[in-house]
Amino acid sequence: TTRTPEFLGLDKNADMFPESTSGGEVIIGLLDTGVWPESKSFDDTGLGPIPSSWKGQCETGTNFTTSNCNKKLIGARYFANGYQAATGPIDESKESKSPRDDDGHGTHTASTAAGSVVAGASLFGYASGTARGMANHARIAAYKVCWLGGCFSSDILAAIDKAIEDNVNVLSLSLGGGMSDYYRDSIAIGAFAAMEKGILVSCSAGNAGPSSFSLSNIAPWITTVGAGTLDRDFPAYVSLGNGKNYSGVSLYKGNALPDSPLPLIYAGNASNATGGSLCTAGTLTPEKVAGKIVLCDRGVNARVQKGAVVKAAGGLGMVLANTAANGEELVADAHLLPATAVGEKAGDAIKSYLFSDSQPTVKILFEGTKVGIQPSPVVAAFSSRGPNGITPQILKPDLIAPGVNILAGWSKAVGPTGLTVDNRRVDFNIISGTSMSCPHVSGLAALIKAAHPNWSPAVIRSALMTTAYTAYKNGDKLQDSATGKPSTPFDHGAGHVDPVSALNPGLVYDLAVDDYLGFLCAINYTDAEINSVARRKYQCDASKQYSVNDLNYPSFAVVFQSGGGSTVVKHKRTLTNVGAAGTYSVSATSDNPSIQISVEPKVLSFKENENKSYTVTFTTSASTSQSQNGFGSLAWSDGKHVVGSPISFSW
Amino acid sequence: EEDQKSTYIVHVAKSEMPETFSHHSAWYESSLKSVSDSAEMLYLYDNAIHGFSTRLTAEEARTLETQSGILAVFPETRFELH
Repeated sequence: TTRTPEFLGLDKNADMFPESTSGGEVIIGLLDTGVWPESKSFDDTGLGPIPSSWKGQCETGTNFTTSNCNKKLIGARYFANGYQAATGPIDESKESKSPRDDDGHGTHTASTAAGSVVAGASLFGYASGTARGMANHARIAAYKVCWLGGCFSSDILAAIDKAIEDNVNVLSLSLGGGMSDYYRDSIAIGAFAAMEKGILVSCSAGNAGPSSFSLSNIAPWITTVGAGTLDRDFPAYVSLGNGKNYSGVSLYKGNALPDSPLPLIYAGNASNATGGSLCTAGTLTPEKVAGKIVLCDRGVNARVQKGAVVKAAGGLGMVLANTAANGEELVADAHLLPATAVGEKAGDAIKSYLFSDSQPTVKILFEGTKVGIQPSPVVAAFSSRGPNGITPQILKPDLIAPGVNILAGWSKAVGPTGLTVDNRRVDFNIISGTSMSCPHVSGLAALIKAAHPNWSPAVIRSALMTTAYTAYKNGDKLQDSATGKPSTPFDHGAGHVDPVSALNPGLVYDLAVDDYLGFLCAINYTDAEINSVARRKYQCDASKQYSVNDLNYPSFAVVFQSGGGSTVVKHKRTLTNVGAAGTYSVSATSDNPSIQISVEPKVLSFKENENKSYTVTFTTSASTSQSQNGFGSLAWSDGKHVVGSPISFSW
Repeated sequence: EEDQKSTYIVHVAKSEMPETFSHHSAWYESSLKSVSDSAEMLYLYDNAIHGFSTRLTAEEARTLETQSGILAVFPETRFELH
């Protein structure tokens, strides 16, 4: 990726990460659409021998042989038995029955996590710079589980099964389904086994935001990653015939529009179809759009497909307007025709002009790449949101990372829009999603693993979470793109990842397999359900009181009983000192005056590697019969480190 | 619909393997054959779960779930890229 290394502070602190030595020992496995091995991001120049721990291999198949692997791309496998059983034999004229990536997504995520340094990267000149993965010395193992027809759980489980056997250190999954109980969720179950082997599993939170309860991959042994913006934008202005200008974004490169203004038409007025404003396939009347710029509403079909529909109907350009579902969030696309995306407010203003002027005209002005955009990061509107619908006492997502307009490697089998009509081929593409934020965290976790080889997956996640930030440098709280208001822990979890601080978190919240087994007892799983998840007969101790509130998680999700009077909820935690000996004091805040937070003890003194426990008591005097939420934070500090935890309150 | 085969993930309590079997794969195969002559394993899982995936009718899946040592039989789910 370009820009994210700088945005995350990796460039100025390169000496803090012992990447060039131990970094090469870390292996990141990615379950995705495969890999385009010829991408420069997988050049292995300068890398040492493949780690001796590696047991994986490079599988052969359509247009893919063992010689496609090297010291960077050390493993490539594909899993299609479930896919073929469900949909029939793979048509090798349409997709590669091999680890080769025909989609681009897998190449993008793999290069984001651990791509080598590539100078002069860009998409049509946009986002130009030196691209690199977060852990650019780490090794990549690609496990192809997603095909034209989707990603099937039998294949995903087989890939996790193999990745564990192959000895990956980090698993990155930029895919998911809806929320389901952990014992039914193949990713959750596979991740449990991986976690037991010391593998950190990082998963995308989903793109179903900004609706509440829209998360996927929420098991507590998974690191769940939401998405935020960078300080980079690709402005493309809309200049209306009435003299008003509105800002939008675009990655269009190609034939320029005429300098003179062009007629503008609303797609809804150029279609006889219901929902004609959405510019879905075959709904525009060519006679009405020919030679014009068409305003299409966002939603239902892919943004880039709308551009293709306008182009096919003879339109010269497109203005893509957000609706309430997306608010002011702008996602740039490499459209096939001159096009720009505008927010809901601008879209409404442009429509108002369209409907009031008898001969509306417009110009689109493409401005290229701008950096230094503030505020940033902003939580992406699409990023899935809490609360956690399965276990409300576990706050998810865990954190956010860059996931909007991310440039990374791409497959040469497909154009940057992914549309079949797109014949362009690019080395790098710019796309958005929690799919893009997840491999950022996977790569950063690999960096931390390289620096601290003995840290458990839970400790690495704790370090990433407790050092994440929730405010801009000026002190203002992180914003939510969906609302323009401050985001909450249901949107950003612990906050935005800060890898430099995560290297030296001071204190961490560790979790071992037994803790998670206790958690399964606490959520009243049956013996069979526990056995399905944990692959062992585990008898919950009937004499023991298990509590989800006591899972040693780096965040707090406090659930009060509604309708009652004063309610008290206790959470217990244990901190481990991974820094020098020191004395830490606690502070806690709540945005709800009816909630009191009491921590015992208030001061903890640690020797090196020492564990200390504390109890937090949350008391509310609020009596509510309605579902409500509130937020707060708790932090331990020795003056040098701040070990922060977000808190959510739910009634 | 009852006759239509779908993919199922079968979770097995490996520790309950009868002593008559020398390897768990043989036990899994035997359990599968007890409900369907034609069903074949798509995958045998050793690390991510204990169990296997296969194509079964709904009736066969229900029957398999009642077999000794079978913890659960879940229909396959489809995931999407994010």
